[in-house]
Amino acid sequence: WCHPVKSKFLTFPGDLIKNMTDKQLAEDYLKRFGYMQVLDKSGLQATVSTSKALKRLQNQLGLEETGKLDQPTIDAMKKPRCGVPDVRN
Amino acid sequence: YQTFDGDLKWDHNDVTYRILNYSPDLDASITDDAFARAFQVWSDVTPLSFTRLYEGTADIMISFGKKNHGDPYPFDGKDGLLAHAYPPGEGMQGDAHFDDDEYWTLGTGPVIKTYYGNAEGAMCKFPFRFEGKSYSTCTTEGREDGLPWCATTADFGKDGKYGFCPSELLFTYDGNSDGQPCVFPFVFDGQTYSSCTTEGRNDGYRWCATTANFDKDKKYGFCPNRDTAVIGGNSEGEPCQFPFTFLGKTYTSCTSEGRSDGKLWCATTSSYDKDNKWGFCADKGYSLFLVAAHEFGHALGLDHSNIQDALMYPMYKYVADFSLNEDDIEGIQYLYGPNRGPKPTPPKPSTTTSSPVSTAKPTKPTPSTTPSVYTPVEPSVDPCQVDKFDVITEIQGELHFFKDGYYWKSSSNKERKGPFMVSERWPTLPVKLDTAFEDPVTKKIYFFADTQFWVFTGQDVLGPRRIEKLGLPGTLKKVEGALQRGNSKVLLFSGEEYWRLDLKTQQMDKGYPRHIDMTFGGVPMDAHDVFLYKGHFYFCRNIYYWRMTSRRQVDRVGYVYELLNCP
Repeated sequence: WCHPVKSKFLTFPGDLIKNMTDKQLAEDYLKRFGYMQVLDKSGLQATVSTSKALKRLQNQLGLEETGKLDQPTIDAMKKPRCGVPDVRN
Repeated sequence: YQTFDGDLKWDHNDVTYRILNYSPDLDASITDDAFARAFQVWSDVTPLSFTRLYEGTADIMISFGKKNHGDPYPFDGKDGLLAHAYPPGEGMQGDAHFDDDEYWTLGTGPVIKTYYGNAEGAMCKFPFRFEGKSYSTCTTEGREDGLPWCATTADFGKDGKYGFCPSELLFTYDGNSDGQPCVFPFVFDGQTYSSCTTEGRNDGYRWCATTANFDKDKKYGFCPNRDTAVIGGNSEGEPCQFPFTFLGKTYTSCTSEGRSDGKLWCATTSSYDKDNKWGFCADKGYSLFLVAAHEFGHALGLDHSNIQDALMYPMYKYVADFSLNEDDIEGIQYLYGPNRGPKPTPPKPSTTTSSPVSTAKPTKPTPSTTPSVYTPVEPSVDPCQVDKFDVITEIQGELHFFKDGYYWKSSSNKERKGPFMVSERWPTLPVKLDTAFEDPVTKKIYFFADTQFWVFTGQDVLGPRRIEKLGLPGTLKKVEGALQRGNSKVLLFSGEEYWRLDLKTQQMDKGYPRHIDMTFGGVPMDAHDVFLYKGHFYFCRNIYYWRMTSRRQVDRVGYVYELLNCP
């Protein structure tokens, strides 16, 4: 058996490589779809912790609410979707 | 389900929509139909109705765009965000935008509708065999004119059925050239172009001139994507170039070499190594129907749901035989209430509950045969009270009266029968029809609605196709009447004019349109139904009809309900 050819990975010009880290992807996603901002009692916008925001996202997407950036949550964030925010402020 | 703050909703049930532009991925008639079916998802379960406008401002303005497309929420290239829509209200509220960096299909791969040829607009059949070779894309093999074509059955040698594939050499769309094909080479801004270009535009759409000199004539159109067009990359819409070389190797089909995400791509010139021009190959794509049904949910007032099987769940998931989830129905009916009219979809045969109270005795005909008897459903509308039928026409010797998805049958001195469900006998037809007629020789039945038409042979249907296919002008909004003339001609009426269609050639005869009052003096110019019955011409306006003899004399003016043998 010949040694498998090592595939050479290139960067293609114009490729929208979303070379964000999973953490950056999560922060961008939570912000874009309304999970980071909440209205507090007095109606003011407040920013919640990432863990709390993750729990809200996991609840909305019917995932286990771990509050952690686990693989099922990362996979869900990479799925094609509608651009309308999930949480309206 | 969720609604928007304050339960934003339309304050009227007759909602209007307008399609502002098209995607190069799909034939316009397929886009039209996908949107119409997406609206029907919601009108089936509410009192809402959806009317398409062709100019002016509609409640729901639908458009395709890429990246920055005119609102504060840019799209993000292929995948990721697919579309978005705004809750009901004025201005941009209620509008729906679709990301045209996506590959729009019906969810299961390329939807290649053919033109001309002898397959009457049927879809390409991939793979197909031609002269001993198998083809999974359109080909120019066997032709000198470079026009890509495909077979519409698996074996061209056996069936000989073919049509031409979408290409800029065949037609363009939108623009100001009424669909004329590109002219190559053409001059633009002093430069010469021998293919479509995105130069001069900042929205990334490919266009071409439809004369040799754009600078002089300013005539242009947008280029439809060929079936081998790439998606995204740096050559969106350009066709793959096979063979091409990459890292010194030659490729004759798409490859995932060089990529860590396994996506298939190809070069759009013969050498990637030299030109670095590339794009992703066609995949299953995203169902425009499913994404539109979701977005129209937003445009009607529904926010996202956290039920994974609900249409309003934020993530895209392809579903073959789609039906609304209870959660979606509860949400939309919370806003607009249930559909007060009769159930629009005939009950499924497997779940027939033959309880004594069931108002409809649902016996779905076996699809393979054209049943002779259809089961009347609970009459919700008294035909004798209808002041304007959608369609009146003679089929198999009986007058048929169509209204809002139902029809009644009547012939002189016989008991009126119905109502029957149009969808039971002629599935896929829209609820709102404009006219219909039966070909006296072939017994095929033609239905017209807006700018589309369907041809039924029993329950086999061809269509929808655009009425332009028959040679009617692209500006025509609808066909309102039909009069068979002899065995192979039919007059088609719209507004104050009429055309003559040759049923054999499926093309309009020369010398038309003509003015109705030049030929049919004495009948209303704004008849909304025109039909032939027992040798007389009938022109209807509201509850009245004018009857004309074949010698073109009006010999009777009466009430339409007389034709229905109403008391």
